[in-house]
Amino acid sequence: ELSQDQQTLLTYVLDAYNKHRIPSDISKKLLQEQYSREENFLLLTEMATSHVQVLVEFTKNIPAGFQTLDHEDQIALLKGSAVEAMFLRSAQSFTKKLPHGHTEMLEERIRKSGISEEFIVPMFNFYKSIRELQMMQEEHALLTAITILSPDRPYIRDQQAVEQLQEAMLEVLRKVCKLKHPQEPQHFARLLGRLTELRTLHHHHAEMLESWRMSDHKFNPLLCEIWDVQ
Amino acid sequence: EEPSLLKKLLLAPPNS
Repeated sequence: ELSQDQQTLLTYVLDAYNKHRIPSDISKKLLQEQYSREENFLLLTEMATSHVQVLVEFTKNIPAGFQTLDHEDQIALLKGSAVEAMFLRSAQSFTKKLPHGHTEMLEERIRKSGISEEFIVPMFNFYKSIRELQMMQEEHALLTAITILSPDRPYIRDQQAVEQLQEAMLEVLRKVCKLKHPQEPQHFARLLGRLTELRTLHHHHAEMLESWRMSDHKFNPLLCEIWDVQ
Repeated sequence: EEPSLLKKLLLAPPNS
């Protein structure tokens, strides 16, 4: 069973995850904007920017002590996890079948935005693998917090403090998996396997940015900072 | 060095 503290932690993380999401006016644009490659690229960068803002707000609300870390480490954790948290959140959009055909529109726009096929394939394989896990909202929220609190990101100074925060989240996730998927003892291990997949996507993403830069696509200052693009 | 936008977002009061 979850202890009282763990139940409180889970409630906080779930509330923070549900409260902070892409504003509907941006996702509505998926249906309205033109269909040109340029328009798709701009729309995707607008969604990515919103993902970063949502990520920061979610992270500030993680109760287990993210705010106790020093600011440099908080920034290093956000920079190190932003791409992975974005893919995880996007995967959920493809799982939940957004209303009014948003999902199909989003897929179309991603496929027609200048991203080369070699990155499209692993991206949609990842979305499919997340869909197959039929994750509950609690699992998405915890897995996102676990992704953010990865002690092995570049430039983390107090790795031990981050590791303790991540351990607490992993223990709650392990119990939630046992409670919610009693018939699937492997479910927790499968979720952790997705974290490994996210690292690979993170690597692909850096190469994607390079190819976009070559075709002279510009990113706004927040994306340049979070993605380390000059 | 450019002021960090990320730091600004982090230091802003929650849910701003």
